[in-house]
Amino acid sequence: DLPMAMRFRKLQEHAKEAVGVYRSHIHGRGLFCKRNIDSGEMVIEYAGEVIRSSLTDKREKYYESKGIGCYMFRIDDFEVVDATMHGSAARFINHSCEPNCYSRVINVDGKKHIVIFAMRPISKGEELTYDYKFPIEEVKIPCSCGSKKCRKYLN
Amino acid sequence: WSAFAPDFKELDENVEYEEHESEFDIDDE
Amino acid sequence: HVLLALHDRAPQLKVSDDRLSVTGEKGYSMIRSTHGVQCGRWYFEARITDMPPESAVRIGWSQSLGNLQAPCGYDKFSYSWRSRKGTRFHQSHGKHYSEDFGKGDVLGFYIHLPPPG
Repeated sequence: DLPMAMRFRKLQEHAKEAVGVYRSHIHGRGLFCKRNIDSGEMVIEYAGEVIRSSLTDKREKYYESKGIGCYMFRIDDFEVVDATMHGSAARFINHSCEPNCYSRVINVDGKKHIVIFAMRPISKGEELTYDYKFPIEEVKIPCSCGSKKCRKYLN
Repeated sequence: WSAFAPDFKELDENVEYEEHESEFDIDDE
Repeated sequence: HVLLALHDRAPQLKVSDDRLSVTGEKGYSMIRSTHGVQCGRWYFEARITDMPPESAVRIGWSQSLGNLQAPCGYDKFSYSWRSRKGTRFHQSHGKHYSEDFGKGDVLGFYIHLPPPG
C-alpha cells in the first residue's frame, strides 16, 4: 500500500533476505525464494550499469568475442541496464513460459529502475522466473523452462 | 556465485556508467 | 539562415538562444544543422569557445541517418575531426590527420559533392 518510491527504498534492505542464487534445473543457476513472498510484492531490482542504448551493439560484440553470456535489460529507448559484469542477483532470474514474476520500469527521484514483482504468492524454495521478451528471429533458441505451457522456444 | 566469475562485481543498486572519450571507437590512430 | 537544429539533435545537448552555439557534457552525442547540402561545393567554419580539461569534440559532416546518441564519425553516415590528437573518424575508425585543436581555434569544413546521378 505504500507509494512505489517508498517501497523501492526499502527493497535494498529486504531483497537479500527474500531471495538468493542457487542451482537451477532450468539453466544452471537461478534466483530462489528464501521466504514466502506475497502477490504484488516488490522482489528485487534488476540492477547493473546504466548505459546508453547506442553502446549496446559494441558491448554485445565484445561479450560474444570473449564467450561471456550477455545480461542486458532495456529501460527505455535511451537507456539499458547491463548486468553482465556488474549486477544484482536479478541477472540470474531464468525465463519460464509460466512465470511467477514480472518486470516494470519505475521512476524514483527522476531516475528509472527495473524492478521485479511477484505475479502471485511465491513459496519459500520456489524458483523465481519471468517471461523474457526476446525479439522474434529466425534462428530459434530452445526453451528449457520445463513448464506445462512451454512454448518450446525463447524467441 | 560471484566467485565463479572473478571480474564480476555484485551491485545493490544501479551504477551510472561514465563513458570514456574513445567509448565508441573501433580503432584509434 | 543555417542554424543548429532543435529537432535534429540529442536532447541532452544545450543549445544557445541564438542557436549558433552548443554545449555537451558526459558522453559524446550529436547535433546537426537546420539545412543540409546535396551537391556542389560547401564550406562552414566553427570556433571552439571553450574546452575544459579532459573534454573533447568531434565535428564534421553527417547524413540525416547518422546516430545522434554517438559521436560524429561513429557510423557510415558521418565523418568527423577530433580535437584530441586531431584524428579523423569514419565508421569509428580513427586515422591520423592533424595536430590537436582546442579553445580559440577556428576550424573549416569543406565538402564537394558531385551532381546527382
